[in-house]
Amino acid sequence: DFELSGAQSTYFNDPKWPSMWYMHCSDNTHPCQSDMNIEGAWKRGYTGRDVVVTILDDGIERTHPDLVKNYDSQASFDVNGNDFDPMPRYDASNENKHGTRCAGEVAAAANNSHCTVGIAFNAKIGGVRMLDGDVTDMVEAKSVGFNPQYVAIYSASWGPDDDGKTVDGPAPLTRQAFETGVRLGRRGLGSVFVWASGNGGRSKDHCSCDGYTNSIYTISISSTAESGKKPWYLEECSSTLATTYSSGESYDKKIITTDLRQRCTDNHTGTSASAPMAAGIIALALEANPFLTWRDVQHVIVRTSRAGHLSANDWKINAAGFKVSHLYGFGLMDAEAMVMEAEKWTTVPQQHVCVESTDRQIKTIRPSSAVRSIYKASGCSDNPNHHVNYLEHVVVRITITHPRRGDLAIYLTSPSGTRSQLLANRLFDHSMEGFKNWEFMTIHCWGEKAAGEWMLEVFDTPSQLRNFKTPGKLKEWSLVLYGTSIPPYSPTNDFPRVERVRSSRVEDPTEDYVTDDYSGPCDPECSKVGCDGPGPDHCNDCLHYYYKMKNNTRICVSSCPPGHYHADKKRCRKCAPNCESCIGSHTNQCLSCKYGYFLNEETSSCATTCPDGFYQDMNKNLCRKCSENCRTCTDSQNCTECKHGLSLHGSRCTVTCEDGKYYSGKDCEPCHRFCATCSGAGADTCITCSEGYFMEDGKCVQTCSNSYYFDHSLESGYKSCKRCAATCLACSGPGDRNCTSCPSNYLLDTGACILGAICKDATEESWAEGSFCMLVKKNNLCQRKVLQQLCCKTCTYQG
Amino acid sequence: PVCRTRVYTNHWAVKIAGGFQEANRIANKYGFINIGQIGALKDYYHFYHSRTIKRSVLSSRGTHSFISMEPKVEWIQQQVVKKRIKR
Repeated sequence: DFELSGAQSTYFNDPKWPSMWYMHCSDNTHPCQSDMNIEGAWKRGYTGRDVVVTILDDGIERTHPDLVKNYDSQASFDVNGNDFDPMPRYDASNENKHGTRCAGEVAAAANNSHCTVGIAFNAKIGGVRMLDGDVTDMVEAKSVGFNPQYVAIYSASWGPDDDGKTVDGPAPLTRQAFETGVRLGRRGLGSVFVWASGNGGRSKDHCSCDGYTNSIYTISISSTAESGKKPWYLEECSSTLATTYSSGESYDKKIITTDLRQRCTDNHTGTSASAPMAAGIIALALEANPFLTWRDVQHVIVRTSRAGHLSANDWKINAAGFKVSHLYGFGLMDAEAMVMEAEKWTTVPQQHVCVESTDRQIKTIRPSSAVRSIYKASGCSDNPNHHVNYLEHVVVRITITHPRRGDLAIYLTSPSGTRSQLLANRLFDHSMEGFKNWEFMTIHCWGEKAAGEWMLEVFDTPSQLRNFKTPGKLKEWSLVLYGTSIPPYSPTNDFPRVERVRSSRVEDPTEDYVTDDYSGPCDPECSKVGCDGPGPDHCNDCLHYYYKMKNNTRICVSSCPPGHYHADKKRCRKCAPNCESCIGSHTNQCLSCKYGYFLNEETSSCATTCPDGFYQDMNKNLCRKCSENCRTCTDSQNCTECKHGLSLHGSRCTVTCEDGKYYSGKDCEPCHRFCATCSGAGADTCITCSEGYFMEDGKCVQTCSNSYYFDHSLESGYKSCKRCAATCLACSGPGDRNCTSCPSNYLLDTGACILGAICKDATEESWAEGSFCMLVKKNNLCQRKVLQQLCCKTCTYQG
Repeated sequence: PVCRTRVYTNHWAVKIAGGFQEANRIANKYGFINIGQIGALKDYYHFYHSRTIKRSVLSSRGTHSFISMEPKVEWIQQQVVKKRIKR
């Protein structure tokens, strides 16, 4: 593993590293305009170690030199083929390169002299092959719900068509898989889903029409070009949470990553380049604090992303002090700020969901006008289990009928006056389906108060001639408010919200959490004794187990985290450094090993290499025993070296016998008398022949058989009988000019066998021998090959 | 208006209470193969029927459809192909 430290600028020997502008400043004479502070996070010691990321896409080239080190088979599956190998299907157009490209951005190995460097270059990377076949609700549900206790981050860079006329989202199974993932995944901390926001800039698409990126469970990531300008493909959207770099115009610098067939590319572009970058940055934050919940991750992003030099004409500061835009969400992600925030993060209070159903009065939407509906929300203040005071996501569930869906634009204004556009006009959307209970989402009100007047506005702007006799109708809408009843941030989480200054890397002095009068809910892992704050580190006593962090903080957990074992008195103690699970802290008490180490089942210890007599089982991270006679082997059947006194025959080790004998399985037995050396009892098992015998087709003979000739050449170390050319019946040497006799219907002519049919025909022709052929001979025309063949008998006849 | 045709596959998602054995029993009874649980979704199973059309614009109607009348089948859905685009 490659470690970074100190204030020096980073250098890797990977050939593309100098061109990876989005990871480091190439020009040290001037400060960077703005970057994602990846190096800053690395220098704090975070490289994604022990964080598992999987790419939901068309497969992953697990043999790629930049991916093989970090590839994790437990984070990988082939949903299309229903097996465990997610290798992409190769075709001439390299159609299935996408997943491999995304994977490299997250976890390409560093300093291996090959291609590129991943943002989390020590993270484990897997791939779920699910786009190379029929995609169904079930395929998607299997993918987003794959191994949720093992995989921490799922990165998806796909979705419904961005053609500007599609409205589609997760069907019931996938919705449920998302919900189950955030509720139960990662041992209850929640799976983290990263999603590429839409690519439909040129088709005037709007990412609110993509129910995946628009979901509260996904972290929707958009892109900015190096210049900070909007790339041509980018969609605007109120559900976009944050931004990373991607390729832009032809003159902008490009994103470099791994490519199919063990290559690298600088052609990766679109929001597909951005989402895995975000996944990599989140992996760094999860290494800094593995106990961040799925909501903590979103909160940390909201608080650390910054507008920087990103240009948009709609940047605004909401009532909670967060700067936000429809193009970039809360702005460019900042890896160093995220790991710093993660290190000291206190879990946000429990999420409340408040559904506010507005009046169901149907309102007609007149062409070229707007419908406004105002609803006074209480934030469910009368219900403590649903009370939302501080907002996170806001969802508006709408049913609208309309003769042309693309003519609609929808806005929502919060009680604090933050106006976000839930839907823009879509030039190509001619659908008459309207929206049926479609959920629009905005993050623009994050941190604001929920109670007060919310205003929904629906605009109808006819883009072409339409039948105005059937106007659109706003049938119903409801507000789903997500958030907390108490302030989400403890004082330890507090720092200036608007626009972090890049150079201010000094941590704020952390304060103790002052909670003498805390009366809020306790973490579910606290026992009945109570707590002095909302997190699992505020319990007065734990329900199940606890472990201590470096700063001596005690964290309550339902089961011990990886690398720990259940010790006495509810305490999780650390395993030996190389163990992933164990029964004690000694090096010989491991049950499984960390990635890169192999468990020796005999000694219960973990090592990077297996001793002699064992081989590495890469799938199970085990050192398994070779078969009895092997000194080293590649698997249980294939010896590569033998124990003393044995010799390797193929892949098996057997007893070595002296010349003239072979090993029969019990003892060394003499070879057949024709053989000098042999592999068995018969004359046909000779390896070399005895004196006076010659090798002929694998057996030793005294004289060469018919159709064989004696070869003096010693070409293979000994004299042998070789088969005559196919045209000869017998021969005296190689080739078709050494025949000594011919098959029937062939005539021997100066060592060659010639088909005799022409000659026979000539003798049977009406031209008698005495007429035509005699003339040929008399005139010395037999030298001519054609006539010689035609009159062969006459020409060869003496006299 | 765009006319979108649904394409039905010969795969089903089924919710069955009673565990894997019960799901297998019901699958066998109606000629399905139980491929296994759907991801982490408890009681949801992936059923496959090799004797129905692999892709069809009509939903499948045969004796196997009576599976929905089994008391332990809480929910069943023939899977439909979705268009998904890499970004």
